[in-house]
Amino acid sequence: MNIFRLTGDLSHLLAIIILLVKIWKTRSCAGISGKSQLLFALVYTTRYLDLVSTYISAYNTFMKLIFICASYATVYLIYMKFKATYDHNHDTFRVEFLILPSFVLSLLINHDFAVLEILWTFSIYLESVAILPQLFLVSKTGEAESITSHYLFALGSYRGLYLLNWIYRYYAESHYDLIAIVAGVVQTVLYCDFFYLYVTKVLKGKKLQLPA
Amino acid sequence: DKAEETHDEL
Repeated sequence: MNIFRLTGDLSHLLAIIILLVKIWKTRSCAGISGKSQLLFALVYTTRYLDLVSTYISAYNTFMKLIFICASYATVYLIYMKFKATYDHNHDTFRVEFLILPSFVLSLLINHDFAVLEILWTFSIYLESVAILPQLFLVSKTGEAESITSHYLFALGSYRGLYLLNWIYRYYAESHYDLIAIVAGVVQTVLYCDFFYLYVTKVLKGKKLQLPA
Repeated sequence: DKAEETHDEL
């Protein structure tokens, strides 16, 4: 565990909490892509199947359980409890275009052709693009609430911090995982445009609005 | 490629 990984994990946790609290407090999931949240639930489920086979640490187990439970809770709030507020007219990204290529790629490029390993690889590939429906929704409506922007910033920062973690581990532990690194770079790059808008607008107290 | 036996990251 190094400082980059810890802050990355905490940033990830913060993102999930921000989203849950926002939906709960406002009793609304307007502006949130249910499809991205479904993809994240799929990501955590397929990645953390090793909970039953491999013990790493209490911290690791605890965080995995939190991520899985929180993602299912979010999906429940969007599709069941606050369904009436869900923006399904704008949430029209075709998720099969993300799920199928991720799955095929995980069959082709993986560390080991074993069920758990392929599902882990699939989750890494899918996570890298899972935010696209959310970014698509923001681009369709042309704006995002500040709290949604904070959520996206925390979520995007997490993989960016993991990039620093991977650089650190490469030098400190001679450890690297090319699949995670390449997918992590892709994931972080997808947020760049958003990061720019976040710094130039949201941090200056303005609403995140895209140019018409 | 130097993949670990287990994936210790989240």
